[in-house]
Amino acid sequence: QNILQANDAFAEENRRFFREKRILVLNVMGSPGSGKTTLIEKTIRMLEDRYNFAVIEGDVASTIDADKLSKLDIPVAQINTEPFGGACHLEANWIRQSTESFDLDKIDMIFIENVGNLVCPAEFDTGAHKNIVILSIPEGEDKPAKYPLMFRVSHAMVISKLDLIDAVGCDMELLHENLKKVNDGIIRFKVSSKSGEGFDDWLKWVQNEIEGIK
Amino acid sequence: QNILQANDAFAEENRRFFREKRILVLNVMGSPGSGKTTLIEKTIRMLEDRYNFAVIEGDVASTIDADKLSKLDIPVAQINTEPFGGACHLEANWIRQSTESFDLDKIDMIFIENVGNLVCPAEFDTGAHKNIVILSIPEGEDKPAKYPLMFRVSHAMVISKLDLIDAVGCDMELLHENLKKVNDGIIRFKVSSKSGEGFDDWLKWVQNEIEGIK
Ligand SMILES: Nc1nc2c(ncn2[C@@H]2O[C@H](COP(=O)(O)OP(=O)(O)OP(=O)(O)O)[C@@H](O)[C@H]2O)c(=O)[nH]1
Ligand SMILES: Nc1nc2c(ncn2[C@@H]2O[C@H](COP(=O)(O)OP(=O)(O)OP(=O)(O)O)[C@@H](O)[C@H]2O)c(=O)[nH]1
Ligand SMILES: [Mg+2]
Ligand SMILES: [Mg+2]
Repeated sequence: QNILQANDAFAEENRRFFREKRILVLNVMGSPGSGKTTLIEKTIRMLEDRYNFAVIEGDVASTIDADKLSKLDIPVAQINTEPFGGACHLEANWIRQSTESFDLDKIDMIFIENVGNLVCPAEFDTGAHKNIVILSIPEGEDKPAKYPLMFRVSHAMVISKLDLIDAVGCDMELLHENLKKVNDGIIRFKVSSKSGEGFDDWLKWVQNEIEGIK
Repeated sequence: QNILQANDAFAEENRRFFREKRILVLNVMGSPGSGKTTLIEKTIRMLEDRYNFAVIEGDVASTIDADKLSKLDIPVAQINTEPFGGACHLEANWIRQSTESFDLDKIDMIFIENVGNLVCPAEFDTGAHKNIVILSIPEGEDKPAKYPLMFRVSHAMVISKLDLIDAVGCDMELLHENLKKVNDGIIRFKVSSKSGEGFDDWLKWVQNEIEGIK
């Protein structure tokens, strides 16, 4: 329990620090392969002429995602948890340390891509202003009921890989019903990072959030 | 560290206990929605006239999976970790306790379906004879490189949702290349629990393992 309390204190500090710097921080969580990196990449490409982005990439091992995002010519910091024992989540003080390599006066928004996991990251506040959970169509409609904390701590949910809905099948009504029992107020988006479907609403919301911090 | 050592001791005891009872125990792990329950269900349906099965179902919350499997008319024990603080894995002593409701003299094989997570369950030995990791096609080819421990501790990997390969696309060569660097000796199966493709090899292997314990 002490770990979580110490982490919460760090997280509050982060949140205040980023708010004073007028930098929006979104913490993106979701299962392995749910589409976190692809969504972040596409979002930055579509807004890069208006805002300056940076990404903090959290993974147990490898720099595969950081390398993908470095191609966007933005600051990317990679946190690997394997050297710390392979933690399944990111902690608030690691987030703060990883921004030391950024020129924060030139950044409008930071995406944190958390470790792919629907359980542990929900317990550790990173200090982000909002938590986003990505749920991909192939995972199934029951995830909010089976992994409730993640959906409870998230301000918004992005249903990803919408282009697969015909191939996979998905009972959207059942998904929303499951979600209602866990977090009725969560904001919902449905997107395909492949076809771009649904991105308008999502981008509008992100821009709103960036402007709200300024 | 003490938690892991105590768990390892319990796990060794479980393994010995199940071997003496001539019961094969397989621990099935994988991301949320990777297809664990569907694979277990289909496997039992295809072998139920030859063997008697039981399932230990691990989830943070809900009995959704246990309810699905109870329709097979087999003993199913549900472990929910939410009352224990929402742990992201199953521990060896919970496994042993959950078999107390089973008539072990009538069982040939027990499937453990672990909590959906590619990180934490890999660290906790359940006492199963073999670990199986399920990797679904939509998750992507890079998972062995990004979540290495899970693929290292697994004896076999089942690539699931093969029927989606045309809709999703998957570079199998890249997947095997990533796997080679982490666990070159892992046994590999490719299946679709929807179409039944690839089940012959998987079922042959499961039967071999059951016969091996007898
Ligand atoms: N069809 C389809 N595939 C997608 C979409 N978004 C991502 N993918 C694919 O899904 C796989 C995983 O995507 P990633 O963005 O790497 O997922 P991730 O959540 O970042 O994965 P980890 O960081 O490893 O946990 C890749 O093969 C992507 O090409 C989408 O909208 N539609
Ligand atoms: N197309 C296709 N879908 C599948 C296959 N196997 C499972 N699914 C679907 O994938 C979704 C998740 O399947 P589950 O078996 O519940 O996955 P799981 O790994 O047990 O999920 P959790 O226990 O919640 O972590 C469901 O909608 C299934 O119908 C398959 O071989 N092909
Ligand atoms: Mg990623
Ligand atoms: Mg399941």
